[in-house]
Formats: sequence, structure tokens, C-alpha cells
Amino acid sequence: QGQSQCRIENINAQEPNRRVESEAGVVEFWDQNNEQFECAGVAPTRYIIQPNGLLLPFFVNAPRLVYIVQGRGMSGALIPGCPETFHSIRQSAQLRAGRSQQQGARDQHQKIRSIRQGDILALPAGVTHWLYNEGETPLVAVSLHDTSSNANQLDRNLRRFQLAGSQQTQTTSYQQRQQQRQQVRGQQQDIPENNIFNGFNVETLAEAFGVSTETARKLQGQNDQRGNIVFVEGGLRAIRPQQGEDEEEREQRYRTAN
Amino acid sequence: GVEETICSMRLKQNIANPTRADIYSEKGGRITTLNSQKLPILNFLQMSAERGVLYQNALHAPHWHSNAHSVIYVTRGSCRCQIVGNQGRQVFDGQLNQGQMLVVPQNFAVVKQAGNEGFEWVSFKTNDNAMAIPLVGKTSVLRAMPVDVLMNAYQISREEAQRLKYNRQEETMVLTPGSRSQVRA
Repeated sequence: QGQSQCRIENINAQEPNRRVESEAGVVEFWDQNNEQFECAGVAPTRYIIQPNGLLLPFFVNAPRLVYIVQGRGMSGALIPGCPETFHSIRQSAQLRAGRSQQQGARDQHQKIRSIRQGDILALPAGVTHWLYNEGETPLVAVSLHDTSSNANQLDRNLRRFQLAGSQQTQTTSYQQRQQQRQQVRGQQQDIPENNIFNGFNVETLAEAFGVSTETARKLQGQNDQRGNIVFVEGGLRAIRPQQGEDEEEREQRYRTAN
Repeated sequence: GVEETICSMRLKQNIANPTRADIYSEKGGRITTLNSQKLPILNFLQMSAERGVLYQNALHAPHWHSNAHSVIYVTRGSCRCQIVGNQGRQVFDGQLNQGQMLVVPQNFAVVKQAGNEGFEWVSFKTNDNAMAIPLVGKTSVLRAMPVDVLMNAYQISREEAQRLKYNRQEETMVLTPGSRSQVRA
């Protein structure tokens, strides 16, 4: 990738210029075509997730650092090749007891991390990530994507690949001039954002997953109007260590005491 | 001292030999990867390769490469191939035939289903350790997520979410055809 051209006469503080509303939150984008961001080779995004809101899993074409500005919740980074190290203990007990009819309750998945205000999450390019707000206040996270990283072999545009959800209607707040400029640059910001399953044939998906075509259609989320941040009724339950008892917390407590 | 390392380096490795397959399915086919861990010279090239064989109607699971472009060359047979880019846009849906070449950009999801005569290909990756991330099967991203996340993401029941995660059981990358007949809708 060629080095970016930095012809900057003035530097200005930048506000997000695009806002996408979902059922349980908002995603705000700064203009990645802004010459200052272009020069630095970065693209920033801000997520505001309401209590019990789940930012649906997605990945991007660049590595990113996410700072938790406010709130607390849990985060899942799905790293390829890593084992599902979080198991339901109840499942093991049931299996030992031979109660296979209750296998419906079993689950295992990759590590889940508790997050709170002040935390930084480092996510390599292409790693799928989801975020859930389990606090009482909105969870605010600012994410900076290094689109000029060598890990990104595409162009410098930030590209989101959703694994779930779809964004059929977008609330944009472009200024007229910015809108015209982006149209000139061939950006397609107003195209509905579907998940990647939507691009596959329903029959192929059903065959691949070994599920019914009805379930395959749900994967595509064609009639899903909730957007990319959805409300989880009754709260999200997932196997994980008790709050405050995970490895990082213990380590932090030890450091304070020592 | 460069010549002392390069000159004595191994420069070739066969990837068509079935006994060298990394992923093997009796009814589905096989995939052999060649990366810099197996052939260190590839570290200099920053490239790697993959050789695949799919039997009649078998599927190469939907997946993407997180750190490389991929260029597929069809060595035998044909397949139906679909490629999906960002914003869920389908950028390719068509048949790939012997002698044809197809570029799959980094992070773009791809699925292939072999035709009646099966499908064989070799693909070149622009990273010496190209990382494939499957959407289906034992090592898939969906299996790595809690069931509750799947239920809320796709508005499906717990049972449907369990089926999404576990229906393909131990299979990975190479999927045998006909699994839908086992589906309890």
C-alpha cells in the first residue's frame, strides 16, 4: 500500500458526521474521507449501546483498538483456531449422569471478557467481535481502525462485515456539501447494510448448516428491522466466571494489595 | 549470509498427494494447505497455497480469509461458487469451470459446492500463513458464540441455535452433501 498523501493546511476537531440508529443503540461514524483521517490512515467509530443492548457480531478489514468510555458489559472476540474454553458445568454433570434429554441446556464457547469504563480492547483485523451492555447506563465505546495497517490488503476504506442483523434504513446527518463530495468519490454509504449470509443462496446456507430453509432465512435477517444493536429481553445469559472473579480482576486486586 | 540460508532451502513440496491432506472427509473430499510452517521459503514470498478436492455435490464451507486475498484456479470439474462482500453484497454467483481463475478478496466470504463430476482446485494466498475462518462446522465462529447471542441475533429458538452450532458436529471446511435430510424442521 502506498503511503498516504498528507496535504493538510489546517487541522480541525472532528465530530461524527453519520449516525445509524438501531433498536437498542446508535453507531456514529466520522468521515473516513476527511483528509486528516486519510493522512493518518485511520477510521473512527463510536458505539452507544443501551442497557441490555447487544452489538451484533461483525468484523472489519483492519485492526482496531476500542476504548470503553462509559458503562460496563461483556465482550466476545471470536479468534480463529482458539478452543471453546468456556463450558457449562451443569452440562458436564448432566452428561455424567446420563441425562442426555436435557442436553438442550448445554453450551460452550470462546472466552468472554467483562469490560468496564477505561478498558481498551485490542482486536486484530478479521476477528469477529460482539459487545453487550449489562449495566444500567448506556455503554459508550470508541473504536479506532488502523486501515493503513499491513494486515489490511484491501484499499483504505473501512469495510464492515456483519455476521448478523441488517440495517435497512439509515438515519444520516450529512451536510449537503459532504454528501455531494462523497457521491463524487463514489462512496455508497446509503446502501442498506446486510449481513454476509444475505449474500448466499438460502438453499446453500441450509445445506451448509444442515438446518431448515426457514432457519437459513432467519440467518439472513431479511425481515429484521432491529438494526445492528438489538435489545435482549430478560438480559443475555452466557457461561462465564462470576463478576469480579475473572483472571484480570484477580490480577488487578493482587497488584493493589502487594 | 543470505545465500547460505536461501541456497539450501527446500523449494518444493507436493500438495496433491492425498496422504498429506490436512482436512479429510471420506465422503466430502480433502484440503491440503502449504504455508511457511511447512515450507519456510514461503516466509520470504509472503504467499501460501491450498489444494482442494471436493467429491460430487460436497461443499467447501462458507468461510473467509482474514489476512489474505485468494486466487482460485480450477484444475478439474466444476462448482457453483458464491462470494459475498461487505454490506452483505453478493459479488459473484456462478459456475467455475476447469481452467478458470477467480479472485476472492480478503475478508470476502465464499462458499463452493461441487458439481456432479466433483471439483478440484488450487488456490494461491497473499500471506504465508493465510487464515481461513469458517462460518460452519467445528471451528466456526458461530460455534464460538454463546447460544443466547445466536438466539437474539437471529431471533431463533434455543433449539434452532443449538442446531446451528452443532448440526455439522465434527465436520470442518469440507461438508458432506445431504445433511438437510436429517433436519428436524
